[in-house]
Amino acid sequence: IADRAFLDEETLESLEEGLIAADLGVETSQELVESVRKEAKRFEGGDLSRLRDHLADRVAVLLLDAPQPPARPAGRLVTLLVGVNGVGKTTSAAKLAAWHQRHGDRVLLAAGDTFRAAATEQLELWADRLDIDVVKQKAGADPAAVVYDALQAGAARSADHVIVDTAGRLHNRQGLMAELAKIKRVIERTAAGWKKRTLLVLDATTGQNAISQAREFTRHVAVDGILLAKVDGTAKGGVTVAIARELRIPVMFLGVGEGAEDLVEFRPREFAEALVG
Amino acid sequence: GLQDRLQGVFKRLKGEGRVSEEALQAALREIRLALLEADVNFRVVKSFVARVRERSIGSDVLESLTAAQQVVKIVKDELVGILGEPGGDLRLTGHPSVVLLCGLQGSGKTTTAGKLAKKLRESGRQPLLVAADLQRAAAVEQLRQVGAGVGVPVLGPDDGETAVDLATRVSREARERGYDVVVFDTAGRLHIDEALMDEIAVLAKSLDPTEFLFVADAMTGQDAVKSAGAFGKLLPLTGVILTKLDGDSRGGAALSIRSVAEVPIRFVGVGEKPDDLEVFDPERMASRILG
Ligand SMILES: Nc1nc2c(ncn2[C@@H]2O[C@H](COP(=O)(O)OP(=O)(O)OP(=O)(O)O)[C@@H](O)[C@H]2O)c(=O)[nH]1
Ligand SMILES: Nc1nc2c(ncn2[C@@H]2O[C@H](COP(=O)(O)OP(=O)(O)OP(=O)(O)O)[C@@H](O)[C@H]2O)c(=O)[nH]1
Ligand SMILES: [Mg+2]
Ligand SMILES: [Mg+2]
Repeated sequence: IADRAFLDEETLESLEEGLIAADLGVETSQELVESVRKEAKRFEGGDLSRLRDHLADRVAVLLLDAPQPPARPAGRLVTLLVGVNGVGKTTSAAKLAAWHQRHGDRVLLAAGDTFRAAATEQLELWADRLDIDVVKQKAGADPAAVVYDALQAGAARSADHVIVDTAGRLHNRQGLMAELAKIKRVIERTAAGWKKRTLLVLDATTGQNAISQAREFTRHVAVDGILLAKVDGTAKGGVTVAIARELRIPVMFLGVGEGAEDLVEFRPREFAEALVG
Repeated sequence: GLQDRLQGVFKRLKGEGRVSEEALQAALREIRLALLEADVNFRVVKSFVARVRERSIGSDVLESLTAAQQVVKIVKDELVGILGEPGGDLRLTGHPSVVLLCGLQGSGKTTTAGKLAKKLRESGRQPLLVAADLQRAAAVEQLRQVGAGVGVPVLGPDDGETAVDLATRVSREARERGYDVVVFDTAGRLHIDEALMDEIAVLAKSLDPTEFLFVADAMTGQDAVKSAGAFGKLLPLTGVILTKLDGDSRGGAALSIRSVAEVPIRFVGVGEKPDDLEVFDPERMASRILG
């Protein structure tokens, strides 16, 4: 919006378009621009970067509507990674394992995708590179059984953290969602004394369908946080603002590349600034 | 759906017989909203709505008692017009013909390679799958298993071979061994990764594919114009395959991609199994986008 320093309709419209372009969605974008319009007088004749800052503040407020739990809670932890196909769950499982390992945790990986071609091999390769144990079974095994084994092994080997990878599944497949709910029940029964969290992995390139994904997944397995992958691309992942607003689910981590180190903790203000651009 | 929303608008604002400029503006806003909610890129929406406006004003549609219905028909026709022809068979000329796949990370290339190979085998061809993703953990193994599942042999890289070396070797070996189609799977890549975009451009030069297909995820949002636009600009694409249409995303990315990549959508992925590939149907896609 160049160097225009006053809030005419055209400036407000291009502000809204900028937010829509970042995948915040029409409703959230309109709401944000309305909140800026109300304060229009404050910015008349001022410089545009102040307006951008103000907008970033308002985006951050929406994100903080979903309070962030600690990235590394104290005590023993089980993390369940869920999400639709191809978003980055397996790679994120490896990155999360590496991240916790760097923080001194003893990590165990569970190869809970027993369905897709070479899913277990993929996780095994990562585990090997990171020198982390992985619990697996033959292809076609019941994923709940793998998870059960992994939790038993985790307890026996004094692991601090068990990270469970699962098969990609579309949220409109009832049978697959039921399978996931069963995996979660196994975790709750078997890891009774452990802290537990379910992270929904979302692809930053995904549009408004991410809201539908978050809604459905949390309905079946109560999602505690989002791991937003592929933020190193050009997509900004603004749909997470709408998700924070509507479902109060916070983003906890960002995937910023394909390597084991490419995982960072979510910083709402920083993210908001990147969205507003 | 959209028709009900437009009925509401026209009922409220139609006045005595003629649809006012105000009603038309309100209707166009509803159309814009519907398309943005469906993830069509906002610039594509802008020019689309402008065209719908032209057509609505230019006709006597707005005077009609069924104005809402007629405007929806204009919108649908315009959508189908942009989405293009129904997909058809793969173009296979060359000995062997090469079908090269490309796309962003996780879009469904490896799975789609298996689907295409199965389709080719069932149509009487001798396909060969080539595992040219040397980057992703267990990518070659994944394609080997996919190939085994559809009864199509898979050629993988030798130790130390680059994707381009492999391409050179494949063209020769495929011919020698009597394969008449080669389906080339490649690593997922970002359109902003210059080195990897160069790599696949070089690969395409060496293989001279008769089909160079961009495999894209149907749930992609506003970014679809950036990625598809870059791939279309930098590479000699011949078509697009849209995957994961068995989900519930509205699929507005189809319109964005078709608008910027300027190549037709040929097939759609509708599941994880080797049979889950359908020929692209623009009418069905238009209805889906409109919700
Ligand atoms: N650029 C980039 N690529 C990523 C990121 N995270 C994952 N990927 C890539 O995305 C692709 C898919 O990743 P996976 O980890 O296999 O995704 P998944 O969700 O486990 O896939 P399914 O198990 O098949 O559902 C791979 O090529 C990864 O390297 C990221 O943060 N940035
Ligand atoms: N439901 C559904 N899943 C699909 C479809 N196409 C692919 N998948 C799934 O999407 C995930 C990613 O597919 P891949 O074939 O590994 O994707 P890719 O593009 O090769 O990934 P990279 O090589 O890492 O870039 C897998 O879980 C596939 O089973 C589809 O049409 N529908
Ligand atoms: Mg996986
Ligand atoms: Mg692949």
